[in-house]
Amino acid sequence: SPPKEYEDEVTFF
Amino acid sequence: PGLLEPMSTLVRVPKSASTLGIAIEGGANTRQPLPRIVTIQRGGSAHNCRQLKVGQVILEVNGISLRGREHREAACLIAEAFKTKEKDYIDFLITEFNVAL
Repeated sequence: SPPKEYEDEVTFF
Repeated sequence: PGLLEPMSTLVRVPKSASTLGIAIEGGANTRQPLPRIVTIQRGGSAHNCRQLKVGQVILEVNGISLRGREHREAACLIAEAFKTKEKDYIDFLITEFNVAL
């Protein structure tokens, strides 16, 4: 898995 | 602090629906250092105001800079801005350009 700093997080509101 | 952001636009989003209706990605320590709008849901407050668009980068929420804030922290600020009863709108400072000045 990629290192944490390259994770793509998406949040829906 | 207080430097003018080139090509930034203040967008006031009235809380006209029960959801804000956007999705964001990115935050400090990611490839996308400032949150970027990736989805605008039809029927949400953001869609109703017609001024926010996919691809725009959010610089500030209600005057609070998102610079240096990780995804979760930026997301919390936006969620709280929508939830608070103190204002019936959210002010977003956005830019069309994918910059992190």
